[in-house]
Amino acid sequence: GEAQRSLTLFFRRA
Amino acid sequence: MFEATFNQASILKQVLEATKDLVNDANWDCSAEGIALQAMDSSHVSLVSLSLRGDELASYRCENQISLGINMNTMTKILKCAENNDRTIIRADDDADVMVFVFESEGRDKTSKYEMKLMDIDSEHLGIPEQEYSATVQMSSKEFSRIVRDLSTIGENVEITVDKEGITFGAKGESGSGTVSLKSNPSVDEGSSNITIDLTDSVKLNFALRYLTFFTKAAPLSDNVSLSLSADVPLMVEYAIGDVGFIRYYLAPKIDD
Repeated sequence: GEAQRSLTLFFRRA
Repeated sequence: MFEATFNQASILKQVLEATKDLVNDANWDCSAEGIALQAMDSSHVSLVSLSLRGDELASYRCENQISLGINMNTMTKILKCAENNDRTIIRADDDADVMVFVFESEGRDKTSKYEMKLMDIDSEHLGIPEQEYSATVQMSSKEFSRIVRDLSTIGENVEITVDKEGITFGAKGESGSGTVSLKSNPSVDEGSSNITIDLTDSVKLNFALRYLTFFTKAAPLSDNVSLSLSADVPLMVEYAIGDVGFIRYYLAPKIDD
């Protein structure tokens, strides 16, 4: 199935 | 000292309507340039980024950078005390624990003043990388809202496909399926869908409609919305706020396990 990714996987912590 | 004056309360009202369903509490980061807000929803799937330029407001001053921790529901309630056309001033002293709202009626015969307690919010700030997108679609914000609403009756997710033909939104559910396609080269006839597509590569991505529904609350801010997509990166949905700034939403895609 399709899993919802977290945004934090794509964006670095500033 | 921070003080921003809006000619009309309606912009702030609309900004709050566009954010309060995603974010309960957020820091309003005020600097000499203007007001910025960045916050993720509680499940860390989506992010809202608001930018308002001080020099495009009726008046603006902010000597020292200040982060104002705001409960968005409380601010929404206070803004409901203003008429849409009221001149609206928001103000906070350095190290203040309240934000002051002043609403002046069009005829300047009524002035209302409210104070809202500020909060300490420990928020996680993310660095959003500059991204070249494979496809950027500009379309009517009303049309986008309509499509999101219609497909939400069918399923929980939407598959967005952008290619040289246009953009297609598709949803599947237990009881059926639906697709809506908009062509990229609309006729000049009035009433055409009037979309423009900037495409370098075709893309097909899946997103949760629940979050797109929250994003469409920004439609009153702008007649147009832009959707930017690339494979395996978050969707960016942008509404311009006149010349004053923008509200951008990011939504992580659903990916096959």
